[in-house]
Amino acid sequence: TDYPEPEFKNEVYFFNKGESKLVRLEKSLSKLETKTKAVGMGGYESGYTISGTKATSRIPESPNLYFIFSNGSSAPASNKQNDSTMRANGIDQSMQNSMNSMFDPTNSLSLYKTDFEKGDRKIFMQKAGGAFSFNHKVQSSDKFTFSMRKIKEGYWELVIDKHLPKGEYAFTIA
Amino acid sequence: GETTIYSFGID
Repeated sequence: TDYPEPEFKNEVYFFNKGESKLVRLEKSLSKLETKTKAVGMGGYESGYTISGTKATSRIPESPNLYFIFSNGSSAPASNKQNDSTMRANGIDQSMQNSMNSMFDPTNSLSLYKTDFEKGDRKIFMQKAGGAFSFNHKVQSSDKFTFSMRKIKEGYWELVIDKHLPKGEYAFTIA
Repeated sequence: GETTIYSFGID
């Protein structure tokens, strides 16, 4: 298998293995928000919000899905211009690489199927019904397991263990 | 802090 080097490091990419192509995922930032509904009723939510109901990155349904993550430590300098600019600023590539290699995504990445609320996607860490709700159970968004295979220094392949049905999904980085 | 999220849809 030919593993391409991604344009951006420390990002999760979809890996089209058949064509050896990477597809960038929709990137967003979110704070963990906690919401308590109606004082004393016990309705409680905590989670992340992603704006819009559909991700801009689309992947065709397939029984085997692969993603990659690179922290750039084994990547060759992408271009000379960039390299000399960094050197001029006192940052050399090898120093940059050793800084990058400190981030190991093993055990830091999680995959969720997103829920929906008011036109946005949500990842619930915890969600509990109120006092008059029939559902007192604390729930979270559905989480999927995957395995991470180290391909080379600073470069991992994520293999999704389960068939993912049509829908919206998101990786979070802890 | 903020968490980075990478989202995608399966069609």
